[in-house]
Amino acid sequence: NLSDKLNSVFKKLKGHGKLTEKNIEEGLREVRMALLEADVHYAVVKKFINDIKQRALGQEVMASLTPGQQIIKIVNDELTKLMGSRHEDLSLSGPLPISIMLVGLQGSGKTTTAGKLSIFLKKTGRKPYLVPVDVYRPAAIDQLRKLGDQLSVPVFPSNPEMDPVRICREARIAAQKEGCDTLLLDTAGRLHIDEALMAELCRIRDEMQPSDILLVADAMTGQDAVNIAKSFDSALDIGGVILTKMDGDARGGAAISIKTITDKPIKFIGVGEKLNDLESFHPDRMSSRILG
Amino acid sequence: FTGKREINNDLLEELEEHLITSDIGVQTSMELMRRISKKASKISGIEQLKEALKEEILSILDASSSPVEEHGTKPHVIMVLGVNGVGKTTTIGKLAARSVLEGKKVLIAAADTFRAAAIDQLRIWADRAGAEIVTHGERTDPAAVAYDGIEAAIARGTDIVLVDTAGRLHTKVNLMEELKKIKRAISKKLPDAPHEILLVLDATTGQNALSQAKLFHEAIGVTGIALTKLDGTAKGGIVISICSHMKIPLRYIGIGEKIEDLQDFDPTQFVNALF
Ligand SMILES: Nc1nc2c(ncn2[C@@H]2O[C@H](COP(=O)(O)OP(=O)(O)OP(=O)(O)O)[C@@H](O)[C@H]2O)c(=O)[nH]1
Ligand SMILES: Nc1nc2c(ncn2[C@@H]2O[C@H](COP(=O)(O)OP(=O)(O)OP(=O)(O)O)[C@@H](O)[C@H]2O)c(=O)[nH]1
Ligand SMILES: [Mg+2]
Ligand SMILES: [Mg+2]
Repeated sequence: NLSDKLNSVFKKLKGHGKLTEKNIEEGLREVRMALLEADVHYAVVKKFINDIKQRALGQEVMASLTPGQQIIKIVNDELTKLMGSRHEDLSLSGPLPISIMLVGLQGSGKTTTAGKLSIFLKKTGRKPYLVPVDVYRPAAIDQLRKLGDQLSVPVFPSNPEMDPVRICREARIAAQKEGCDTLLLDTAGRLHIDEALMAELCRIRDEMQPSDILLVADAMTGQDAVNIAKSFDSALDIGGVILTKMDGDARGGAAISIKTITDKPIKFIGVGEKLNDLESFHPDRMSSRILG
Repeated sequence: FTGKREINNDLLEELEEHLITSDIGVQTSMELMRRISKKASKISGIEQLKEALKEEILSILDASSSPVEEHGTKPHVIMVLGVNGVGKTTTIGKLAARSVLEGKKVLIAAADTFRAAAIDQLRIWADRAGAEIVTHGERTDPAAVAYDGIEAAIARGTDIVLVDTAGRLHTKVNLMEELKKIKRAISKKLPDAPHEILLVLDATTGQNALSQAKLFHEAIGVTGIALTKLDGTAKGGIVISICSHMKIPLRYIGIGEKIEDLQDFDPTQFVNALF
């Protein structure tokens, strides 16, 4: 792992003198490899390594740490800071019923996450209302309805012939009638390069004025994460990100790419297929996972 | 003269960046750059450099390709697996449709008995494709569905059986054991089956696809790969790394959500799309 690699790079340097440009270069080469293997975007890595180098240059080697450990400490600190040093909550402000919109690529976990968020909202004393806005994927509406039934959360009776914006508008009225205060809008997966479908998201946003728009992204996304994040953010001005499938062994470097490009916080992580498997995001734990 | 050399280094870095941002992976990218820089002295410009890279990548992809085995016995059984959300169910719909269009009799076994509405989703695809479907309902034993699917196919003289399985992370030991159980049930009913074990990978996935391929292969023996969502901006370069390490042939690519959005993998087209 990275600690071992860095320690062998710095073996000869133990405890004396400053971190010089040459030995920092060698150490950062290992860090660069680790970040690229973790799926952090090439350009993001380049900038990050440069920033680290400036910070590391000329530092005294701390007595308590090996130079390798010191580099790791600097990298870890910078990564954690980059990813947001504190936990960010869902934005829930606005006249009731508010809307939370879930968007993202095909298969990233939006529908399942909608179910998970409804449990989370119930636990905080709110009354969620699930809205199936995916009229394209076969049985997408059935999927969300079945999750709602499992959780005893009401689900708007969408049908695939309806227009998505109309579904949202009618769902808001229905939610009000049911005494619910928070709509969860489960939109269809789409490519960020699909202009018509991205425009549809803008229409939904304009109609519903969501309190929060969450990009649901797969933790195993590779270099494409920057393209995805940039497009969804510039189209919608997202409020935050939910990183799913974190229960696997993907290092999750996409988290760094997404945060760097959008500067929006990762609010939750999905850690399994069950509806309880939602956790709040911890930047420090993510950093050490990414570094490996 | 020194100037020309400097350009080359920037050029090489640019090419390496292109490889890495295509998800080819840093190790495989470095290896590819090593191979072509040996030839770089004979190369006079960026276009030739790109062509050299394309040739190297093609040789990796060709080395791991192998034709689908025609064994002539019925039914031909294809088991489809992969992690969550990659496009297994949709790919089965596409494969079923193309086989039906070729005049084949197709049966789909709905062995994802776990995820909400998985069976409803597959039923719609079977209907669109003109294929039969065998299902036991949610929360039943997936191995039993697979077994019954094969049994029905044998009885009806079906040509092709497609077995859909639940998405599962390759790191979950109990779920990988379930997959082995499904395979055993299929073999029990039809000794040489499954004839194809198709791993579905998402083109937007990064280096984790290598771990997926390794662990699914170790657990159950993958005979082919389907790479989906190539209609996005991701290049799917990780398959190059997989082919160079594991020699598993890439059979199909998914290029959209409609029933006709499936193509046979064409290495030359794939490599040209990379650049
Ligand atoms: N292991 C794991 N699986 C997850 C997680 N979140 C979702 N899934 C699974 O990922 C697959 C896709 O989830 P969906 O909720 O259907 O994804 P989606 O984004 O709604 O898909 P589309 O609507 O087609 O775009 C399902 O098999 C889910 O069970 C997670 O955090 N961990
Ligand atoms: N753009 C695009 N979307 C695809 C492609 N293949 C599948 N999809 C979409 O990806 C999403 C997930 O597809 P599924 O077939 O449900 O994936 P799965 O692997 O069966 O998912 P689980 O069973 O939940 O693990 C759906 O929205 C599909 O329409 C493709 O080639 N291109
Ligand atoms: Mg969905
Ligand atoms: Mg499926």
